[in-house]
Amino acid sequence: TENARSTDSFNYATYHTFDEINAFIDNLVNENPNLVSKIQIGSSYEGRPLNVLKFSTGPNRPAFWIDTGIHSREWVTQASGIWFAKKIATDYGKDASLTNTLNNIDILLEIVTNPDGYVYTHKSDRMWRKTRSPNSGSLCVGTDPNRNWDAGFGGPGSSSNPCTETYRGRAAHSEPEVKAIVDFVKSHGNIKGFVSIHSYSQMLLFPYGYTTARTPDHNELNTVSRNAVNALASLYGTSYTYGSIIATIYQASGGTIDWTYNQGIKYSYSFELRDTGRYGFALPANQIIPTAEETWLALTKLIEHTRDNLY
Amino acid sequence: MENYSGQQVLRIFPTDEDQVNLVRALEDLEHLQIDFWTSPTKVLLPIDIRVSFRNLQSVKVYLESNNIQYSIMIHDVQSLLDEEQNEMRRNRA
Repeated sequence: TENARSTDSFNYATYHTFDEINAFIDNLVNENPNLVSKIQIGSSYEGRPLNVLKFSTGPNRPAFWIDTGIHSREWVTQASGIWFAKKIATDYGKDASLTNTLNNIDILLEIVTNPDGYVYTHKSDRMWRKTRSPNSGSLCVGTDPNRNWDAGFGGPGSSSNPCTETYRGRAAHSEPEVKAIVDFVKSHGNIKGFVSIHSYSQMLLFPYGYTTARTPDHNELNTVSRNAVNALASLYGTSYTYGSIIATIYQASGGTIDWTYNQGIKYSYSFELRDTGRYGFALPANQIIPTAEETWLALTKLIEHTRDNLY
Repeated sequence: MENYSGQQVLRIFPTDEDQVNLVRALEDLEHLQIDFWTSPTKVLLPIDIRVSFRNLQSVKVYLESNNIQYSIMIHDVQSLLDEEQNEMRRNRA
């Protein structure tokens, strides 16, 4: 029944399966043919589609990328991604800032960035984090897709042991889920902002993670991040910290936004959504909408700054 | 589905660099099968670990014998996941 529903009657306050999310995506595209389209940028290791929603009102625009769920067990991120998609489709033409944004740049949204892992969390192991590709010579399955990027790949803060949660994989971009984004970003050539969304320690981070070196844009990214977390806190008072990855949490090599930054995407960020100290990855579904709402306020700041400072 | 009955998530509060390193050392003890929900990073930043029922006592003894403060963040992981599943079923119905 969920698959047959329109996006108006879709329940945004519960967690959904991969098939339900894909049905939601198709419904959103069908309901908004002049605004939303679906791009399949590749397939996962087990052959599932890597779908990206494209919100666009004109050809050849710069773009702002958002992905959720690269770590499959972080369910609030996929659920927030669904909410963002509906919010964008609903607010275009009504909200002045979002309308201005979409009249100038596209928004690209990958809701289930690690579909094999996500399906596995529903069917076999709720706490699964990695991809589901096998590792030759090991019984342990999967690679951490947030250690698989060609940015300090293989350095500290990632593991060479396939049985660990931060296993980096056999080579940079060895995971099809990662390679698909790499190929898409390169072929697009005009992505100006990039946000990768995780959970659950309430942080807004920017490069670098693999080195202590500051990016040339450190001060600007820091200021934008401060504005974003202030906007986020304005709704429910949720407190976020912000800063570069290595200074704020830990050294992490091979991370997503270090690669995107080094590709020339100046406005590269990573979110860690709610919550600290109570539920971790098992955030109750009644917190999905508040989480998405407050995150959207911060995302809006990041998108607006990118829109107004195209380079 | 994997069953998480009896598993707990511990929130650890290291007060100095030595304690951070002691918690970090748990990562290398593969037989304990600890799932680091948040990693050991800096002093005063909490570390969350999911521990199987079988290894719970060993880990708690390790922390207590090293005077490392912790609290139980989730008393039974499976009960939270059961509630999550029940809610999904209710919503589908």
